[in-house]
Amino acid sequence: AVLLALHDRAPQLRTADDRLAVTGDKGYCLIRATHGVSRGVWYWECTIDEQPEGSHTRIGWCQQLANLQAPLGYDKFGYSWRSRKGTVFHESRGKHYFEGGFGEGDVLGIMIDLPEKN
Amino acid sequence: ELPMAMRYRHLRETAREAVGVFRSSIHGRGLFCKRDIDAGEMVIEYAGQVIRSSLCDMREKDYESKGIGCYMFRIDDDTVIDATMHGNAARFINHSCDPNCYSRVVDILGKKHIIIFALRRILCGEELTYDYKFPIEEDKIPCTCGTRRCRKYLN
Amino acid sequence: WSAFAPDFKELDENVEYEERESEFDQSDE
Repeated sequence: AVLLALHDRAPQLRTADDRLAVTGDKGYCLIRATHGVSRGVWYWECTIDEQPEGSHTRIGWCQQLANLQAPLGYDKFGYSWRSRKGTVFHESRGKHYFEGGFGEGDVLGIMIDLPEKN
Repeated sequence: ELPMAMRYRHLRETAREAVGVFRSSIHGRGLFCKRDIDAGEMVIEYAGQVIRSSLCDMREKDYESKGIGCYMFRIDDDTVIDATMHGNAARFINHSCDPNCYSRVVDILGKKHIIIFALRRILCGEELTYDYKFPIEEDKIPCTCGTRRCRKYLN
Repeated sequence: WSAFAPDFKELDENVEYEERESEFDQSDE
């Protein structure tokens, strides 16, 4: 089963016992899943259970080397979608993507389309 | 012999009178003591902004671009004290290969502090120095401590 | 001595730095 990794995450993040939920505070950091993909079209879903005032998430896909102590999309190894204003990030550059953003109660679908070869 | 937390509280009252900044021969500015200090005494805390170490590179680049010297001290893998823009006189302590002080990360009531202690008895007016621990980097920085036991380079 | 660094703020003890939401962002939209 694909779960949230215990050994591939920023140590200050707290994962739920079923390893299907993660909570963090005081500064962006990153957790990866236990499984990755290398070709083809893949899609994963998540739900924003809680989003207290002033807190935000950046969700998406990243490679093994993405920095765990920075938000997803900080470096060239990750692509993220931010709950605030729905901005997408890659290499720390934000681009307008989705009006209004997302938040508590939303179900998000994150797709990646990789070439079949190489 | 007093508990660390009690010594730290006492330090908070006295550090300001005990040290001052002066034009140091080691490097531009330095810290000197305004009274005699006993061996093992707490001299001053290296106080500053507690930041996550993942912010260091960005800040260093930012300070460099503004021509500001970078005053940072690592507490542990995750945490750094950045005293460049928020700090106290301790940021001016120079390095020496033959120091009269040493630095220690001390846990005071659950919070980590960087404290500078006296290695030996230090007489009033002496410059305070400690043996910096530098990150290993490619380019070597010449050491200007001028002591007989100088290692010639800072890292 | 705090005149040595412009905009320098003198501290007696450590200050926890509160990161901004955009702390790591070079450009935000």
